[in-house]
Amino acid sequence: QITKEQLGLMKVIVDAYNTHQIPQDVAKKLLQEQYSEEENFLLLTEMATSQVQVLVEFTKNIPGFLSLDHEDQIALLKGSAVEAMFLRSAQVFSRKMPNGHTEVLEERIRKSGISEEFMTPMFNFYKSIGELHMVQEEQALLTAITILTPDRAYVKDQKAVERLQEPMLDLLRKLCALQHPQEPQYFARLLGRLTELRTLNHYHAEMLTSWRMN
Amino acid sequence: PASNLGLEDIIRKALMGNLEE
Repeated sequence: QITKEQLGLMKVIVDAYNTHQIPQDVAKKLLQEQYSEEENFLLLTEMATSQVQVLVEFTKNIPGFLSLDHEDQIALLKGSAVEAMFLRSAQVFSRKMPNGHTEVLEERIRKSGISEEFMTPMFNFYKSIGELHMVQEEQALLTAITILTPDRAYVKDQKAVERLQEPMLDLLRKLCALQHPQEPQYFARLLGRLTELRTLNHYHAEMLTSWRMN
Repeated sequence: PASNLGLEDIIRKALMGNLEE
């Protein structure tokens, strides 16, 4: 059973998740027609920068985060920025978009100089996230859990991070049991997505390098 | 493009809360 305290925690996380979104004007640019490859590339870079800023604003609201060691805060954010970005953009692809928008987005990403080798794992991830039909609370909590990953590089006090992540994992487990009673494996499947996310980190780093070269 | 160094700058600046620059 979810305790009153956990309900409070969930509300804080979901409110922060909803409050801090990519600004409408930036997001709208993604849907405008006819961009050249260079413009697509610059647009995606602008989106990535905006997503990182949104991520930091969201993370500041995670109870206890700002009381962590300052450099550990940086290490956690740096270590999770790419994963949180893919997790967030996956929801854009899985939400019911007005007809044609998803195709325009996909087309834009395919025509931005990113090679097929990185595209496939990314769209596979979007598909596997879409199949889960996550509710907003699950998306917000999973993002917070991704950020509070204790074993990120350069994190000094891993125990302190664990103490923040644990209640989130417990809450997500209970939420999954409530939301998906007929799917006892649902929580495990969600955590499985986090493993898939980590592989995207590797692809993203290689993608940046190849972008720089062309 | 936002290089890795850029990523840390964006994070530090956002953490300090002065996004307007």
